[in-house]
Amino acid sequence: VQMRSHPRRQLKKLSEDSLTKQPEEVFDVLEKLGEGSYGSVFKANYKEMGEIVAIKQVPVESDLQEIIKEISIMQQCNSPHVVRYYGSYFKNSDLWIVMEYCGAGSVSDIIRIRNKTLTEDEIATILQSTLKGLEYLHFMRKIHRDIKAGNILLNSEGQAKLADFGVAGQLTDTMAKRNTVIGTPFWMAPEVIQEIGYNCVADLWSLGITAIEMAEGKPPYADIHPMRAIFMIPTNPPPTFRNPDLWSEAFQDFVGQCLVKNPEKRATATQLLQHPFIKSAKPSSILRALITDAMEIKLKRQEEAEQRELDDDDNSDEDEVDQGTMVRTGTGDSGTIRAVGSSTGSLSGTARTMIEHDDTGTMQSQLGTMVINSDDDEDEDEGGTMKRRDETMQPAKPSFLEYFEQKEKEANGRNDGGGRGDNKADNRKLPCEGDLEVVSTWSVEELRLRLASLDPQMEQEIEEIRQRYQSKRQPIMDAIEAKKRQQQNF
Amino acid sequence: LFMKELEHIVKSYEAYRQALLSEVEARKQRQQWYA
Repeated sequence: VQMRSHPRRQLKKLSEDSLTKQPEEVFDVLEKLGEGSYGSVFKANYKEMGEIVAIKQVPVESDLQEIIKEISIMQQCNSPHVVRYYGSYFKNSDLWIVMEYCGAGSVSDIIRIRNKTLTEDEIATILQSTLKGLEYLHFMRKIHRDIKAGNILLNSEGQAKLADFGVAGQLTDTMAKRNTVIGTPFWMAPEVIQEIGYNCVADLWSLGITAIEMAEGKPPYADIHPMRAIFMIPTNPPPTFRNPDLWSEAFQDFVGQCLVKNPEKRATATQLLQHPFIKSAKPSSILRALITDAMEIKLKRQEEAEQRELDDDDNSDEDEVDQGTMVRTGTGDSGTIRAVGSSTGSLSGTARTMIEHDDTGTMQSQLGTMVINSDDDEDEDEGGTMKRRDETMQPAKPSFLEYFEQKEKEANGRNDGGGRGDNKADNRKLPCEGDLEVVSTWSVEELRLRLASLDPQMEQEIEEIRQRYQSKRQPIMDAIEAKKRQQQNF
Repeated sequence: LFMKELEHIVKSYEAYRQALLSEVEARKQRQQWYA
């Protein structure tokens, strides 16, 4: 495993030229990193710059609205502590989302691969970067809503970055508090569970839970059913460490500041960055040893898996062998917990980590991200487009009806009671529906003329509406064409 | 929406055609009756 000793060139966005090409011309897809919440994540080489990137391939039939939300939030962010978005491509039935590559994977991946929880020093360093990311995000009036070790990625230099904005929300001035139950149960703040509205500090509760997760290998209540935990989190006092003697006062105080049940009394990201535990955090270089260790183990397991595949056709999953005893680093002697590997083994570690406690544990908690109330209603309310759509859904009255109504009025005004002088077929439009009795007032000759002119008249009307719709459609088609010229990439 | 309008036009013309044909037929029968 080679570590970079110098800062990387900062890739901000894919070049215009790259975005006009097919993605396989722009990238060499190297290996699959894992499964994200919406699709597979691949490691790829951005040939133009020789930069390694991560590409999330999302099937178009999946929930594109969520994906677009994720892209939109990443696109608006420009922080070294938030995973960068470089661009997207449509390729066959997949959307390729090109993002910053974080070589070490998620913090939960590292814990799982090494079967070791983290030391206080390592935790403080990770928390410091994470807090900087949250401070930035909250400044941008965005809530992450799914902070946990699985969504904190480390690059090979040990810098932690926030990832997976699939459930993130944007606060607007008119909607300072959201009330959608969203996140991963064990990390969810009490006010989020209670659906009483929440704001950015909900992420700080989740960060406190994440701190315990990094220290103990699992969040509080992980050994009970998530639905029960949902009832316990708002009712019980804030969780603490299982064995407080193992942890410094500064660390315990930091977690205590995060896990304040009243959101109004909970510290903000900016305040927590000033906490002594965070202020005294060591530089990210201290994480290199643990990253190297994790990457070496991963590499070794990959080689072993490849060897096994060569030996027999049995498809061994890395995760299936990853069931060793997890021991706490540092003070050690704290009992053993048995970790069952993630069902995904992903780069982004997007949730769904299964942790089973001790050998007698009967509970396998699915720690997946949950969304109880959909945001759709909120979005529709904000958009205010429904009324307009209703209006346009009403079929417009065909022009011929108006024309004919007018003609009929004129005819009635003349009160000629029968065939009219003006018998030119091209001027004849249809009577109103339900007013077809008028035909009885016409002469036989007029009836025949009208019948003869019926088909060309109908064709003319159809041509008129075709042209009317074409003129409406054209600007949209032009816009699509312009996008196509860029190979639908953005 | 286009298809809806199209359908509306075609149905209206069809109803109109039927009304005209019925009226022509009625006049024909009336003429025969008078004859």
